[in-house]
Amino acid sequence: MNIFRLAGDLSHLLAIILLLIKIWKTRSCAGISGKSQILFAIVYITRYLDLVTTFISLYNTFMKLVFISTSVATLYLMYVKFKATYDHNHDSFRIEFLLIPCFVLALLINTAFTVVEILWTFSIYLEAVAILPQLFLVSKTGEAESITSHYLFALGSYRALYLLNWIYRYYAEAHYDPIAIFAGAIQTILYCDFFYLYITKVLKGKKLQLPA
Amino acid sequence: AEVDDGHDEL
Repeated sequence: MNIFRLAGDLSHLLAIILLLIKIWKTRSCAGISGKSQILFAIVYITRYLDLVTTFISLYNTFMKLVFISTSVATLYLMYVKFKATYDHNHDSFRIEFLLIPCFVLALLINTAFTVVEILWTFSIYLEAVAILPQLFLVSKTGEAESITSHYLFALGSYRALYLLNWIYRYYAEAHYDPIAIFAGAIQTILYCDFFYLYITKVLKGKKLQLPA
Repeated sequence: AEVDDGHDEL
């Protein structure tokens, strides 16, 4: 554990809490992509299968349980409790176009051809692109509420901080995982355009509105 | 603590 890794995990946790607060307080999931949330739930469930096979630390187990349960809770709020507010007309991204290539890539490029390892690799590839339906939704509606912007910023920062963690670990521990680093770099790059808009607009008190 | 088998990151 180093400061970048801890900050990354906390940023990830903050993102999830912000999203739940937004949905709960506004009693609405307008502007949130259910497709991205489905993908994130798949990411956590397929990645954390090792919960039952490998014990790493109490912190690790606790965080995994938090990520799985909050992603399921988010889906419940979106698809059951506040279903009427779900913006399904704009949330039209076809997730099979992400799921299938990620799965094929995990079958081809992985570190061990076992069920748990392939699903872990699949989850890493899928996480890299899981935000695309959300970014697609924002681009379709042309705007995002400020709390949704904060959510996206915290969620994007998390993998960017992990990149710093991986650089640190490479030098300090000679530890590196090429699959995670490659996917994490792609994931962070996908947020760059959003980061730019967030810093130039939302932090100056303006609403995130895309140029027409 | 780091582990050789398994993934210690989230």
